[in-house]
Amino acid sequence: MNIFRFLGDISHLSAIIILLLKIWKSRSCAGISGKSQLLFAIVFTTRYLDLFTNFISFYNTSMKVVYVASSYATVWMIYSKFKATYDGNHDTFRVEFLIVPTAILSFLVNHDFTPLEILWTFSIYLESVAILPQLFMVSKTGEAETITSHYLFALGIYRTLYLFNWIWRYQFEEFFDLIAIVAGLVQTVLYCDFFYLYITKVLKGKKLSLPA
Amino acid sequence: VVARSEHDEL
Repeated sequence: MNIFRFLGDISHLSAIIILLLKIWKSRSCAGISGKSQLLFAIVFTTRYLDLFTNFISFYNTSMKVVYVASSYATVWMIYSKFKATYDGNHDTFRVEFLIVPTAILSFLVNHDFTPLEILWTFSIYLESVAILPQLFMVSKTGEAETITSHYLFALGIYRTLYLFNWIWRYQFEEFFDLIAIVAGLVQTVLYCDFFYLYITKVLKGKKLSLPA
Repeated sequence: VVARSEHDEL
């Protein structure tokens, strides 16, 4: 494992923990898209089915278990525990526009036409766009809490770091997975606008707000 | 170099 991959995983884990703590400590999921979190739960579930079929390392298994468990905990907090604070009126992105095309694409473009492989491919495609309901919510309300911005930055930079990891692996291990690379590029591009706002506003101590 | 699908990443 190279440094980019490791930092990417740490950043991904930080994002998940930041979100869990934000909701738990404030007893509120205001400003958080339940739809994006639901999509991430689907992403982890469909990708990590290989927990039952394939052992890679203790690190790999424990991270997968933590990702899956925390995604379900987040969904539970939004749709059950702190349901009253969930701002469903602003969470109006139509997720079928993400799920249906990525599902179709995973049947058409995959490494292997087997159930587990198609589900893995679907999870890669879906992950690349799963943040859209959250970004849509931020653009709709025109603002995001600073802690939510930190969450989004950690989540966005994780896939960006994976891009460097893939360059590294291509160079030194002669390994590349085109499906993951293209989806990772799409995912990173979706965050570019947010990265700009994060650097120019949040890092300078201002709240993330969009011009009206 | 060939594309592989080992899925050893997260």
